[in-house]
Amino acid sequence: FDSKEFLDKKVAQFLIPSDKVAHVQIGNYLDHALLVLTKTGYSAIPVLDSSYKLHGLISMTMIMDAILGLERIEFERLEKMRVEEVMNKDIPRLLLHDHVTKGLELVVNHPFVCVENEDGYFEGIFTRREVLKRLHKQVRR
Amino acid sequence: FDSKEFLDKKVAQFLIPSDKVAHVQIGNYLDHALLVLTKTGYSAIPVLDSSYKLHGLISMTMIMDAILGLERIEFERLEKMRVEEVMNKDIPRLLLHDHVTKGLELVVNHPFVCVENEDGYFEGIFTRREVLKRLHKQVRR
Ligand SMILES: Nc1ncnc2c1ncn2[C@@H]1O[C@@H]2COP(=O)(O)O[C@H]3[C@@H](O)[C@H](n4cnc5c(N)ncnc54)O[C@@H]3COP(=O)(O)O[C@H]2[C@H]1O
Ligand SMILES: Nc1ncnc2c1ncn2[C@@H]1O[C@@H]2COP(=O)(O)O[C@H]3[C@@H](O)[C@H](n4cnc5c(N)ncnc54)O[C@@H]3COP(=O)(O)O[C@H]2[C@H]1O
Repeated sequence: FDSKEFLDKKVAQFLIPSDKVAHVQIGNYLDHALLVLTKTGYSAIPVLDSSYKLHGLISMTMIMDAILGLERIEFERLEKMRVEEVMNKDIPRLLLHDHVTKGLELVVNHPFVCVENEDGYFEGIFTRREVLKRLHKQVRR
Repeated sequence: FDSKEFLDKKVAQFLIPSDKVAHVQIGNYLDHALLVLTKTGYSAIPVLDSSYKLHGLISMTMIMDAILGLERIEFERLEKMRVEEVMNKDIPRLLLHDHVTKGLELVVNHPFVCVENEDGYFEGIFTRREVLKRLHKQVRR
């Protein structure tokens, strides 16, 4: 098992590029976000603005939690609340030239980490699956 | 980086035991399952029966997909449909004495894998986080 081959790499070599990443816009309403999550099948996705700047993440759980009233789930609120009121803005970020070890540390607690360039523009995502796929491949030899 | 220390282990040493795992029962209705998922914050959890036998997994996405009508999300159907109509029954399973390498292969494509005993009774779960935590710890030395 040659960990050097695995660990000397950069985040860029594990990247799922932005054009392959499902996302929503900060101005979208929650009913639209819920539809995107349901149709793509992802449990959480990035939130961008129209110039592709990264703003946060939104998940199924955050949406449901936001409309959970005292007596019932208040589904009508989905058309009234926006993504930016509910999303998680406090998210870790990686740069393309970061060492993969920095990504590994972050995916211990995050299923995926957004990758951006120096100006905060979204480049893609770094996922647990990409790390585990390569680890498994090396372990098999 | 001593992979032998990591890879000679059994699934049992990485286990999150059943008493720590949120789950629902096969007979529950979808509104109850949605509430459990929202309150615990997990995107998918095991489905058991009253004798703790493992039947499948249910996720937020599976529930939303099941009530997605042609014109709108039909939230009233949550009280009419049951977990067993919607859950994924076709899931991989691990045994306590399996090698961790078998678990590693499965978590490439599954965020977690249910662990059972020989009679199909639920023992706990094997998660990506437990694997990555230990990998990261070894990489740091
Ligand atoms: N359509 C699909 N095709 C193939 N496999 C699928 C899939 N949807 C889910 N999976 C599998 O399930 C894992 C968890 O997905 P989840 O949506 O909860 O969590 C995902 C999701 O929140 C996000 N993600 C992954 N790929 C994405 C994409 N293309 N666009 C937006 N978000 C993505 O990163 C998290 C971790 O992804 P990761 O790949 O490590 O792990 C994925 C992958 O192994
Ligand atoms: N309450 C919490 N406290 C601390 N961290 C939390 C958390 N909820 C979520 N996370 C973090 O988010 C990851 C993805 O959670 P998710 O619910 O999508 O996906 C979870 C969930 O579907 C299931 N899972 C994990 N622990 C569970 C438990 N105690 N009961 C039921 N299901 C569990 O296994 C999947 C992978 O879990 P993993 O630990 O690898 O990865 C978790 C963990 O790193």
